Amino acid sequence: MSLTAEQQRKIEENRQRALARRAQRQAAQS
Amino acid sequence: ANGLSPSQNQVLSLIRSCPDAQGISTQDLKQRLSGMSLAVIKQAVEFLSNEGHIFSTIDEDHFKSTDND
Repeated sequence: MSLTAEQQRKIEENRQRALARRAQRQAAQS
Repeated sequence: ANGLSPSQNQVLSLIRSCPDAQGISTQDLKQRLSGMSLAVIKQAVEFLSNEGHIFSTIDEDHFKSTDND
């Protein structure tokens, strides 16, 4: 299945948000 | 060691191993984790998502890992 440009944009946006959440959680643990 | 339960680790490892751009669906996870109920899988997915280990892709039912590239 190939993704549309809009789907790819949304996926990248969600990925960046998840990375930010992960960094936040890691900072809270240390 | 990474603070995750065994079921959370199993779900995360399957999501990590999926090479598709759209990620893996909860139905696919259910099929591959035959011993695990959909409720347990969904709980694990929600936890992993909150922790930033995974994220939804084309819809709220497909997931990819933040560390598989």
